[in-house]
Amino acid sequence: IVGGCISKPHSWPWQISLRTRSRIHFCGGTLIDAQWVLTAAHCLERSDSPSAYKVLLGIHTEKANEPSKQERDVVKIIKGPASTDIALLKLDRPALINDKVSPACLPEKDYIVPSNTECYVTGWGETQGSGGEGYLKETGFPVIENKVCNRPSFLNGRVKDHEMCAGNIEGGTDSCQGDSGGPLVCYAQNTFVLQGVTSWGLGCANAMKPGVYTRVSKFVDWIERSMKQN
Amino acid sequence: QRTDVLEAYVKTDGAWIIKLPKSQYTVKTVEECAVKCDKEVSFTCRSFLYIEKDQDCVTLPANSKTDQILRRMSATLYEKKVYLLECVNGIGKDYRGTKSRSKSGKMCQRWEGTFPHLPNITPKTHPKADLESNFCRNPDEDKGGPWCYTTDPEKRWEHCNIQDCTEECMQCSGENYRGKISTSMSGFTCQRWDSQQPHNHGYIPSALPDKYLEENYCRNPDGEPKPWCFTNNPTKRWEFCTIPRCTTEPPTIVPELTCASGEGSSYRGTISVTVSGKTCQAWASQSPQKHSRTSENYPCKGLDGNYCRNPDNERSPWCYTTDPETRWEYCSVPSCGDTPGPEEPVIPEGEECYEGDGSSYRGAMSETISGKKCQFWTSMEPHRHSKTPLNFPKADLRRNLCRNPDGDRAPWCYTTDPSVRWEYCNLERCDNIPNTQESQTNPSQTATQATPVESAPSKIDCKVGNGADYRGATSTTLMGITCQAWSSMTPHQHASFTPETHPDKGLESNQCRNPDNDVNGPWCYTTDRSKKWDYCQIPDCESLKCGQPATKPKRCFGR
Repeated sequence: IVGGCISKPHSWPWQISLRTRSRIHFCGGTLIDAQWVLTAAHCLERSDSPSAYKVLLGIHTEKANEPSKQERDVVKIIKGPASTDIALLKLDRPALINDKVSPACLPEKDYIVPSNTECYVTGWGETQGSGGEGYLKETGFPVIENKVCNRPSFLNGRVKDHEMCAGNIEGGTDSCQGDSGGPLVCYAQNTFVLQGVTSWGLGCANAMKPGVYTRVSKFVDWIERSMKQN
Repeated sequence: QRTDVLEAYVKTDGAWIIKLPKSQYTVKTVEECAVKCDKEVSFTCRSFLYIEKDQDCVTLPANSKTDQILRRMSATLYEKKVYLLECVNGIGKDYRGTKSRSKSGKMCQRWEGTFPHLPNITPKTHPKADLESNFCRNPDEDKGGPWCYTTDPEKRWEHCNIQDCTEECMQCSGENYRGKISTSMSGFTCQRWDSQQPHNHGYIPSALPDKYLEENYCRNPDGEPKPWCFTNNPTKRWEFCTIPRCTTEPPTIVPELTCASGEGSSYRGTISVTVSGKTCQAWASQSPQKHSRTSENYPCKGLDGNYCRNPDNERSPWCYTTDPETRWEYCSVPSCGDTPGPEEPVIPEGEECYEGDGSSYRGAMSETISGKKCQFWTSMEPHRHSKTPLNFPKADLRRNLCRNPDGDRAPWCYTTDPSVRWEYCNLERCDNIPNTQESQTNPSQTATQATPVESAPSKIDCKVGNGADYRGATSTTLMGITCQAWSSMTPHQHASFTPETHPDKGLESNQCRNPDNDVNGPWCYTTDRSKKWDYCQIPDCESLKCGQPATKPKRCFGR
């Protein structure tokens, strides 16, 4: 996360760290059910084998030495529809849900986040020297409607309907490498709803180049069908 | 028909005007109050106040154009649309707008004034013509429309050239266009803003109340060069609309040349250096910084030369810099004395709550109790008000953050919803926030215990109490060992708990159950020879509310 600030420990209890077998953090993810994590498909390019991955929950630092840490193996990978950057991971056994580990809510099917809504992205990714390395960081910014985001001076038509933009038009704060797969949550009626999966951007925190997130509401049917069938 | 009478009025909750003369009535309905206003004889009734609780009805000659609006709970202001119009119908005999400059730009003389011209038409000679202040009027039904005596000794009077109401036109980039054109420039019918067919989009009318996204009319809610709309053609997501530019010049602002008040949107001075001393880039130039703040896109914002300006509601005048390493910076334009001091750290480490009446609250909440976004304290849109940083220097009236500058009972703010003037904020008092753990267990939002698998795959699998009624899908023990099917006798023989002996205990397949009401919760026989049975790990529904963290996040906004 470039800019933003270090989060209060465990204040985003659905945030997970996706790690290699040797426990190196390389992507984020979101707990959406005791035994299921949502992440980005491009995070799983290094291997198709579930055993290549580990999931850490209930942690605040990248060192992950907190007593609240829970570690799970991945037993199943379910990638989203073709050319979409979303995937489901099934854990070997349910996470213990408590005040440091609990799921984010899924949005309604096809819900479109209103332009200018305040949303938050979190992760242990690249900070570009903006401080907080090694700690879970957060930053908040408004959603930018695809119409504006696809302007020539912005991302020039690259953003699809099943994606959404969020960020500061004048740059300075954004998600970045290592945050991929993590959650973009938006706040409404005292509840955080998972609206985006951190996916891609043109650099990080550049002006008029907001971050692009997979629009979760377009995949609610796929998510529920996949969990039910598996 | 009675509700039609309200059609002629614009409603604003939480608003109040103190003005004499007035008439007071007791009525049963708001429609009755509207009828009282329509039939008022002692003055021209331009608005009325209705207090539902007390069934009070107060008719008034004033409205938000002529008088200051105050805050009041459970009161609603209804203003007659005809007296809010800034355009003329026909020759403008009933024009009651507030334009006060003649067509050549001369300031109008006050109607009861006698200098520089001794008028023969005065409020006394024409009591019904509402010859107020120095506003343009047409008391003698002049064919040329509203006029006024001018303050120029050489020019006794002059017409005011006010826009015709029926003329569909726009000013500047059409951000305030409220017309009814609903076809795009190549003839497509516009899609309704409250519809997601054929195009999904994020311009939700209820989320952007101050953009007037009505029906399928062309609008400009996002700073485009002119109004546009989503089209009903599936292959054409959106398109600009062709809307003629008004012949009358745009609303004049009082240019500030030496200092900037509020956010500095009216600053038109010549400072062109940033706070760190960098030279500003010309607005017409795209180098070294490529940008969209051009005078074509923002025709009425004075984007000339390389002068510091504030075209887009930033907190003060700024400019792109000629330093390739620094995209943009605020400028050192002196404030006219009405903005709070330098930005202090806004979010105190503690919880987001307020002490006492909230006058000391300095947190970052900017949302009202009903979820509306707060209006900037320095802005007069959509609600004109007097709670500005200049009038309340000690109240920290920063950006659009919730504050309590006037000793109310809790932090509040003006809302961006034109029909709701103000509301209390989405904050709790610190002393009545129960222990954070409990505060999360709002029974109404507790995840319900997982019902049988087929019907509730998305329900989060959890148990209530000792899980005697648990029918979820978990089929592994605490140690991760797979459960043995209840009907199976291998690897463990057992006769006590089978589907036959306990038909009503849901002993399906190998899923964890609690047929013997074990106090520690669901269990199962295991497939591990060395371990006959073990408990399963099923979370308590009580703690399983999605999206509500036990520890409230900071929510630091990335600005």
